[in-house]
Amino acid sequence: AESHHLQHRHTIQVSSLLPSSVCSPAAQALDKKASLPVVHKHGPCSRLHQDKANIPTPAEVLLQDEARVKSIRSKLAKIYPGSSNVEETDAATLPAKDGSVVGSGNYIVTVGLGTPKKDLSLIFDTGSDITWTQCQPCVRSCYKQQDPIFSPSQSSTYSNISCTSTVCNSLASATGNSPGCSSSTCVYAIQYGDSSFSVGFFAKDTLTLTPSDVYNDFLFGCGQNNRGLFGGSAGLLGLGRDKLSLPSQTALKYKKFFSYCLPSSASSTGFLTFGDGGASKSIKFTTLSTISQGSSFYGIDITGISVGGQKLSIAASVFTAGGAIIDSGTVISRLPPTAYAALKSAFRKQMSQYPMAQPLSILDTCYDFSKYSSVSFPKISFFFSGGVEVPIAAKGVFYVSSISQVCLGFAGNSDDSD
Amino acid sequence: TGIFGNTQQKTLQVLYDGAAGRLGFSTGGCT
Repeated sequence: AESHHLQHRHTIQVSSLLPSSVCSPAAQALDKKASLPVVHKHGPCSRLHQDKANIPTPAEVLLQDEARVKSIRSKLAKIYPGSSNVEETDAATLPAKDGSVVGSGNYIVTVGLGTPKKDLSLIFDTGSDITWTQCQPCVRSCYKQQDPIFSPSQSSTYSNISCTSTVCNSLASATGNSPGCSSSTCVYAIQYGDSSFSVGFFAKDTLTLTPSDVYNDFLFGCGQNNRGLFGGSAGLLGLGRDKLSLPSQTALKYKKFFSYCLPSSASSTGFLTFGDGGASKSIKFTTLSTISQGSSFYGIDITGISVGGQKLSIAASVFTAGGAIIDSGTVISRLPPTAYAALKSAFRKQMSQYPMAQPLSILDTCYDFSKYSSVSFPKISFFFSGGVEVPIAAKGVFYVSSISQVCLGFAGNSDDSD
Repeated sequence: TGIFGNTQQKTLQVLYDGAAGRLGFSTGGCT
């Protein structure tokens, strides 16, 4: 019985819950083709880490995460008005100074743009489509970024897209806004739920992922008016399903195939690989579904959850009512309230030996581990359609504010039909 | 809509096969 008990629990050193101040690279796939290191935006492995003054607190990260989730809901509601109870004003009134829809718990990769290439640290985002970066001369406004701002005039391969081009019209689905036109040049505009935005010229230039993976005529937004903190990054790398996303634009070469690993902590590294070079043999597949209200999202079918080796009793309809997506930019998983209640209850029951701590923003199940050198906690698995079980890593169970406030890293939606 | 967020994706290899309409997971993806 003891062996069975241990098999379904993680035991870790409490000190390992906090990231180190020194970068310890851990990625393995970098020797493979078209593979880029992934780092946490504010960790010691990031070039943006120098901007320490702007690192948000854990509570601020959660606030920004709520902004992102509200923005996703707003986007779905906007496409099919009336299909949801989302109050768009709720999302629209969030302060832009809190960041942007891209939130704060995000991961960045460095790519090259232009000829000669200029390195840009971009947030990679499976929840949006268009890739954009801030551009000189920043006609209206640019926020502070760590890399030098991209200058089209210094790239021999840069060109603007004409208003009459068919790809100009593709912006409507990729951004949710009809394109504009300025001096015959196509103008894109993308606005997020918290009022942050990027507006500029729709353009094409050479995108360099690795020295051997160079993609010509990559369509992107050359931002002349950008607002939002974006954590010092140079913009956003859109990995959604729309035809203007990076996977779609490079489909001939990479067959819409990419993979990533997000590092265990902000002081470690992961990778983002395009093409099938980085696929593990032990990989288990589930079907990607389409969210009718938002076809650019990657829909997934969650079928169940287990805690400590025991599958929770949750009716299948609880998961199917609202559907689900996978998103690299949302920090905390959101579950139907019925499912979250079952998860929380089972988790708390199996953590009864530890003192609880104050809730942290949207997280209501927190523990004080300050008197422990090591802790053990139940393993959590998610089940997806096709019978795929995905064990959540030990580092994926908690969201850590401090050792005295370590919270179960899941939250409930307000309604099962969300 | 439920969301499978990035905290829970840590150290997993997450593979998007858009052409085949499938999503793959593998544990221990970063090391």
